[in-house]
Amino acid sequence: AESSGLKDEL
Amino acid sequence: MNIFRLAGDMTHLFSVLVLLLKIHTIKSCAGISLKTQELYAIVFTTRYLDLFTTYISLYNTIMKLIFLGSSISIVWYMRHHKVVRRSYDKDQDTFRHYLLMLPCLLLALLINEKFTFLEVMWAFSLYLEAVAILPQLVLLQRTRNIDNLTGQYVLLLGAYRALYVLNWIYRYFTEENYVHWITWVSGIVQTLLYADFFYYYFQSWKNNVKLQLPA
Repeated sequence: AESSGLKDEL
Repeated sequence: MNIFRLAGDMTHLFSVLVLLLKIHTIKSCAGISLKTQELYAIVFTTRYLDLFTTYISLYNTIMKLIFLGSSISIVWYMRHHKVVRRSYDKDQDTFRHYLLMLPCLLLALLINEKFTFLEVMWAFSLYLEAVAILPQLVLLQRTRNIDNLTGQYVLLLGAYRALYVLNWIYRYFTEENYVHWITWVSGIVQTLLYADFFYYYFQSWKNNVKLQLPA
């Protein structure tokens, strides 16, 4: 699967 | 945000607070590896470059600023504070941490989600974070008497890593399109590095004796 791109983790 | 992620962020926050408490109130950084702290300062600086490009949430922004500010100030205290720097175990903290950075950078250039400056820096920060604890673990092995705050600092950091792994598992099964291979693999490597330390930590806790790691 493709990555969602959004990096909301720290 | 799920409970594992929140608990992970909170244990991460507490670990930093424990360290700052030790430095501020006891004016001591004995048993703390400056090498590891410098690596963390680099990790957060290179990972949070997106502070300027992407807004996610107020929580996200504040936490990023806290981790950036605390990691840089810890390094400053250990290097420059008149009293604190004298308690630094310089002769024991000999890990050549700069040698860890080059392989991490090369790996980030090869394996990244996209070949852009921000993405390569992001991947680099994850690879570097995975190994950043190594100088601290080496110092712990050399330091015969580990005080409670230092032990708790590493314990909280390890708990943060373990909770993030649970968070990824939870998100994988509950969110569509949630796939971050680079984060997962480097995160699992990092969590495994703590396992050895925890083994001895819990043994000493169980037997109610002071933590002593084998040479």
